Amino acid sequence: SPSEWKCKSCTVVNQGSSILCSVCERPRLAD
Amino acid sequence: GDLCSKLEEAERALAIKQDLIDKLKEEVEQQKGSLETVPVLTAQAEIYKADFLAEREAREKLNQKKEELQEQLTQALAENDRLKQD
Amino acid sequence: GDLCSKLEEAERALAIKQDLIDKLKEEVEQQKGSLETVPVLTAQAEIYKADFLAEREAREKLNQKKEELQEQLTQALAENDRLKQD
Repeated sequence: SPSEWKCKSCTVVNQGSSILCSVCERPRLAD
Repeated sequence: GDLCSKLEEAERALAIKQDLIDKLKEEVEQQKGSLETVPVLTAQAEIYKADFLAEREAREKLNQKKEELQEQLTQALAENDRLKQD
Repeated sequence: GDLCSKLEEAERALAIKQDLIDKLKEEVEQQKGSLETVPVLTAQAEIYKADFLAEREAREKLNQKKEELQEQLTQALAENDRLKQD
């Protein structure tokens, strides 16, 4: 999996290892 | 190891999200119950409004009748006085 | 491989649950908006009820007054007739 991912909702950049966004707790694949 | 911990985290997150879904569904149902009073209250307000308007119309008619009677009584009493004079 | 597919499946399930949570939250907010009319409707019904009761009381008083006037007029007209006889 990528080293990091950007939350589609609050645009925060999260660690690749995290399942939920560290700010809004939405999952990586959520729209 | 890394994959395992991510999978565990994902499953914990699934449980938390499901818990939130259950709570939200319960709130929606409770609100639906409260919303059922809206048409009842609307109908009640309409009925009281209609009753109020009907009563007010009846009172206005009655008031007119009372005025007429008052006028007739005044005339009859004046007639009385005149006749007594005579 | 197996762990990977399980993790992907868990993350897809999380996204679906999140979507449901978003929809439920939206429904709760919409219902909250509708529920705000409940106290307004309740107050409106109470006001119309109070107005209706006040009008009905006023009409009953007026009706009593009209009856009294009717009685007085009847007596005055009888007195008139008697005086005319005399």
